Amino acid sequence: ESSVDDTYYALAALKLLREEIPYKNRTLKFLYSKIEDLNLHSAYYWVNALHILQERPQGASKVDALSMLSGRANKWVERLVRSDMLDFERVSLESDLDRSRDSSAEISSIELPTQLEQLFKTLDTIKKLGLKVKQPNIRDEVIKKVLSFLKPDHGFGFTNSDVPSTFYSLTILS
Amino acid sequence: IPSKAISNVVAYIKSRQGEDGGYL
Repeated sequence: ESSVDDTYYALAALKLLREEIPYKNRTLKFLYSKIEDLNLHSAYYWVNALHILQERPQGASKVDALSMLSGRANKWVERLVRSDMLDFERVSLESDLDRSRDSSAEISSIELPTQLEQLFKTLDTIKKLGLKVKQPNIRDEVIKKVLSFLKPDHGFGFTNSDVPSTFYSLTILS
Repeated sequence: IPSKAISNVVAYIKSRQGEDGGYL
């Protein structure tokens, strides 16, 4: 079954190769058919796929969709910055890493989206939609949250610093 | 990347497009 993520990567690859996008209108229709199902992760790919198609969500039939996505994105930011869900996710991530260290070193290389990656993707989605975060003072909280990931070696990360996390942090802070 | 390889990759990506217009 077609997915929003795969559609973004296919469009990005075609763009990279300077190929014309085939059946563009059909792809747009597909993307709009998925708007009800978007989550924090897929919304990022949805907006970027539209970006490649040089299409901004607008027009009478798309206003509701845009408004719904805006509302959801704002909730995601709030959850990422304020909610206890983060602690739950952190605990679950740590226990996964502990388990993988005990059983096999190979499994420990499994990639999980970090809070910084999720925050970066959500804020990027909001920016590309041409929206602003609605909650007052959230900007200060986002900055405080990101700075909490600063490590003594001057990189950013969850347990230890890493380059992708440092990139996400710098992009959010800039 | 050799041009032959590029055209093959393009064909591959295009083959991944479903009837619904999305890719899988």
